[in-house]
Amino acid sequence: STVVLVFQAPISKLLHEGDSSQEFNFNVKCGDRIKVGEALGRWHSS
Amino acid sequence: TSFIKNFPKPQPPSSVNGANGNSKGDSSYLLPGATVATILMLGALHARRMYDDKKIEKRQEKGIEVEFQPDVKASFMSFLPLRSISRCWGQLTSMEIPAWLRPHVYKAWARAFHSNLEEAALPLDKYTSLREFFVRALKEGSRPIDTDPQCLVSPVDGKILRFGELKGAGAMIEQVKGFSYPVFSLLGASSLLPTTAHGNVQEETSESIKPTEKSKKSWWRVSLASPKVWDPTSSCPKKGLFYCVIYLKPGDYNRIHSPADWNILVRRHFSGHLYPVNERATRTIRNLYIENERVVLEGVWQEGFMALAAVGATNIGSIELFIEPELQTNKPIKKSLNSEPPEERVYDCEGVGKVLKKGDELGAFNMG
Repeated sequence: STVVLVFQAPISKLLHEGDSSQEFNFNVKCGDRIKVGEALGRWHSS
Repeated sequence: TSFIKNFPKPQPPSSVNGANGNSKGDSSYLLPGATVATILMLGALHARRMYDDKKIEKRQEKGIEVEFQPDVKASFMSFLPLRSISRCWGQLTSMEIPAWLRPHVYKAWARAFHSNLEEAALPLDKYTSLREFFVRALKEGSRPIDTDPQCLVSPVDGKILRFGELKGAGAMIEQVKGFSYPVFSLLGASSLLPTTAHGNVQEETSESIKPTEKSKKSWWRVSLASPKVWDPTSSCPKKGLFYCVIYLKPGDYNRIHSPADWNILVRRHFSGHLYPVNERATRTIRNLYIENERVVLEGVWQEGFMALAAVGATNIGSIELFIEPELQTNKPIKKSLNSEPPEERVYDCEGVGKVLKKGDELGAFNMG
């Protein structure tokens, strides 16, 4: 069986706060084993 | 060697009927000969397949991507009654196993498919059938959920096959290098998926939807009514569309969890084929995920749209939803597959749908 996840996530610079940025990044590589609850990806704001 | 040792020696002709005696003797060799030939042939085919798979693994380790290669054997599978085979397999594995035999059967299964039995929530003899064992729950704390509010967690145990970003209208998901399929074919033509190229997605979701569309797409109201999680006036981060494909082996934990705090608003059930979905199948069977039986859940999370498609396979034909226990999949159908639109249900209880927290169980893949 297979699960396909499709989702929206932040990708680029904020419009109002100059140099701040948010971006979603996958934490995994193709071929990696992953378990329920482990992070697939994160985004950060600064 | 034992076969050769036990091979009966031909008797010399001793009478006029000797010729008949010889032909009788020859025919007695046919059965063991055919059996040995079949075993040798199956062994050779298995060895070749293992060699091919090993070769592909080595190429992947070197960073060389496998490409799509249509296969005659894969085409032949469309003529097999895979759905019936799947249901028979389900019935077979639902049979109650004697209590004394259960630990042996489940340990054998675990050895064959590399399952971790120490994580099982119950003692092995409590699972009455292989089917029940297959969808076993895990001990409390076996799968800690990442609590970072800015992360998306894996909904299943499995192997990452593909991931990436979807760009522009008519976005395609790559099945394997050299073959892709449209995301709308996977989720359904009536999907609420935002379609513009990234950069405009949020503008479309919050502003450009016409009033008539708003009444239909009530789930957008949820995202707009949740300033705590998505406030377009404060930061206006642009949104992109991403996808991730995760493959579950038969020995994996087979329950599905919520990847984030999520309001599920629509469920779609597509009846379809039940081709195998192993890695070999992904590179030989065209449109594998959009031909197979699947359940699609759509809704909103703090960053906008989210959909999860649970795709069945021959051995794991039915998908059970804990949030909708009455849903039945892999049923016998008379109409031709893929000709009917998906059966859809809107979970629109007061506009919020089914509310799930990150890590909550939402369904399971069942045998057959």
